[in-house]
Amino acid sequence: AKKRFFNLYNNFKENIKEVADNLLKGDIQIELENPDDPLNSEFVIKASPFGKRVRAIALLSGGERALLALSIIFALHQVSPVPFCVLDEVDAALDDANTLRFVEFIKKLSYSTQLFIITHNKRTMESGDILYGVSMEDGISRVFSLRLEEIS
Amino acid sequence: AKKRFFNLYNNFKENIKEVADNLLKGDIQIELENPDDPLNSEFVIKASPFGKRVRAIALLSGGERALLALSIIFALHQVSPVPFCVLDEVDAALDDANTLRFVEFIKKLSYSTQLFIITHNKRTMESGDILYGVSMEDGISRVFSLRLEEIS
Amino acid sequence: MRIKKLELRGFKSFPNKTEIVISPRITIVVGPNGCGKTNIFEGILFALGEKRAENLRGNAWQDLIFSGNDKMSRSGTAEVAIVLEENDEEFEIRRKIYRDGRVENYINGEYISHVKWNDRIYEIFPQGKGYALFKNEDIERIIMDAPKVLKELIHSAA
Amino acid sequence: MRIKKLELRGFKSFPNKTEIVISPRITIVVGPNGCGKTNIFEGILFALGEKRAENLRGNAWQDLIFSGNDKMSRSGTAEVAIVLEENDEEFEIRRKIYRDGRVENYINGEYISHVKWNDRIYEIFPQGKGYALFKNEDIERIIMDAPKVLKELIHSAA
Ligand SMILES: Nc1ncnc2c1ncn2[C@@H]1O[C@H](COP(=O)(O)OP(=O)(O)OP(=O)(O)O)[C@@H](O)[C@H]1O
Ligand SMILES: Nc1ncnc2c1ncn2[C@@H]1O[C@H](COP(=O)(O)OP(=O)(O)OP(=O)(O)O)[C@@H](O)[C@H]1O
Ligand SMILES: [Mg+2]
Ligand SMILES: [Mg+2]
Repeated sequence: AKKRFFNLYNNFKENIKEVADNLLKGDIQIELENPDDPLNSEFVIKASPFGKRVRAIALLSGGERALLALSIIFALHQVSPVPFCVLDEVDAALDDANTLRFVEFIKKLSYSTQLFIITHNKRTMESGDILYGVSMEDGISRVFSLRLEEIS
Repeated sequence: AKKRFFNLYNNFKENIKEVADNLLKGDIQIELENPDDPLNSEFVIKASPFGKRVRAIALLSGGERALLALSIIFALHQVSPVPFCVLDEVDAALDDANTLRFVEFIKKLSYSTQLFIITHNKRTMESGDILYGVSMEDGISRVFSLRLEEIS
Repeated sequence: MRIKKLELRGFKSFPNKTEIVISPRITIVVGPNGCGKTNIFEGILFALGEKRAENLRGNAWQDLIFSGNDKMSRSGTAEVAIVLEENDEEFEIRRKIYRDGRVENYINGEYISHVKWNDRIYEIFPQGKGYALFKNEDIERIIMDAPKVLKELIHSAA
Repeated sequence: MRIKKLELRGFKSFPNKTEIVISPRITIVVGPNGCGKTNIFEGILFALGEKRAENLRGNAWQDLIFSGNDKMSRSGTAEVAIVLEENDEEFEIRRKIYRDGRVENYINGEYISHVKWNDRIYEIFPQGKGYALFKNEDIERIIMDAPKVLKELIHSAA
């Protein structure tokens, strides 16, 4: 049992390292709070963007936290895949460079996982193959198909 | 005392109505929870964008909540002014149209109140008269003066 | 397993029947503040078995029924349906809210008890939906809960 | 009353002395994620009398001192100063954090007790700073607290 645990544990550490390299551009470290009692120990997560020594999650910026959350989600997804993922404005705090990384990432992910994404962000918008616009008139919402040419 | 209370109370209701018209494009209603005991009563806030009948604050969208919060802040400011206002990415949830309203509003406000605004939004950026860019290298932040021509 | 389409009728700001075809890969939804995008997100959450109206910004289930205005009267019920495809076979899950707050569940048009229905949803999402559907406001919660979630996940998989 | 400039030295990601001139009207700060913008915001909060390190994303005051890395060693202290102008007269408020967690306050270079210093800040912000300095994450709190804050404000002004 201990062997199986460490197998999955190390596997996950590798998953999240890879996601962190590409998305957060930083290190995400998973540790056991109590290494002498691994099967009962709580987990500890530390993260720091490349070039920064600070590891406490509390010190991360708004955009860095968004990327950390996404890295956690996507790494969990590799361990325990779900058929589809629905995201509502999760890219709101990302700057231009990080938005591009996020878009690259979801494009790769979409080969194995269906994605339904609500966004205000033009870059994210451009990654879609079906595009819908929603409008409201007199308190009633309507949905329209959109073509990408009209938007960019 | 009751007279003074109602004076300020009605005054505030007018303040926030004016802000709501321009910023939220909606109604913000302030009511007394207990109209028979006004001096001890709690306050109740209801809001609904124009054209929508729903008044419960819980049902407002992300962007509508941001505008409601800003309307409250700016209406409070008219009752009890502060010399300066520091805002950190409060425009993150606003769409293009609402960002323009927000920018118009802060331009007016800046005649009587100093504003220091952190943003990722290009429209908001354009409203500034002093512009700073922050960058980080090797974990060290540096601040640079920027000219608006370089950005747009 | 994939979603083929989503249907909303009488749900929040969608009084009229609205059908949204879902791409096998990436579907994008855009629009101004307050137009109804998160309402669509909440429609999906609801269809997939959300147990508490509070998580969909309602105080009670009936708050999720289109409340009506000058142009259109209040809806009698709110319905959300999702058509899923698994092993080349389509099936539809549907939930309906009545004005008295009752919620009924259907699979392929057939009424089904809450318990049986939850089992079916659990087959689609064995780890729970918390990590497949999330919005901007969930980011802090995801970071804070991650150590516990991770421990549970690794132990249950081991 | 207006702010003329802000100075940071050894505070969070600003080990070098950084002077930021503040516009009489609108000053804008931009930059990529994680570059230090909110750190500047927290510097202003700190200078204006923030009482808890936790509100500035530190567990203790000394966490707010530049922690050092391969390129530059940890700072000995963190300092933030604000130069204010009132009735054509300039005065400077400054706060300093030491590695042992001690915080010292100065007005115009003169050491001053926390109590006297709080009184001075209170003159600038009689209603408290909660409604003059806020970030995106505060939006929910502002909406939730508004009924109480409003009641207090109207009653104290009446
Ligand atoms: N039961 C209901 N009946 C009618 N309208 C409703 C109902 N519930 C919510 N609404 C309306 O839906 C709107 C909110 O929509 P939603 O939260 O989906 O916006 P959004 O597109 O996500 O906007 P944002 O970009 O600001 O997040 C509100 O204006 C509210 O009035
Ligand atoms: N005591 C410290 N010493 C050194 N670096 C620190 C210290 N405290 C915080 N930092 C660094 O400051 C960075 C966070 O900066 P900040 O929160 O100001 O970013 P930001 O510009 O607001 O970004 P965003 O646009 O994502 O909100 C973190 O990467 C963290 O490593
Ligand atoms: Mg929304
Ligand atoms: Mg920030």
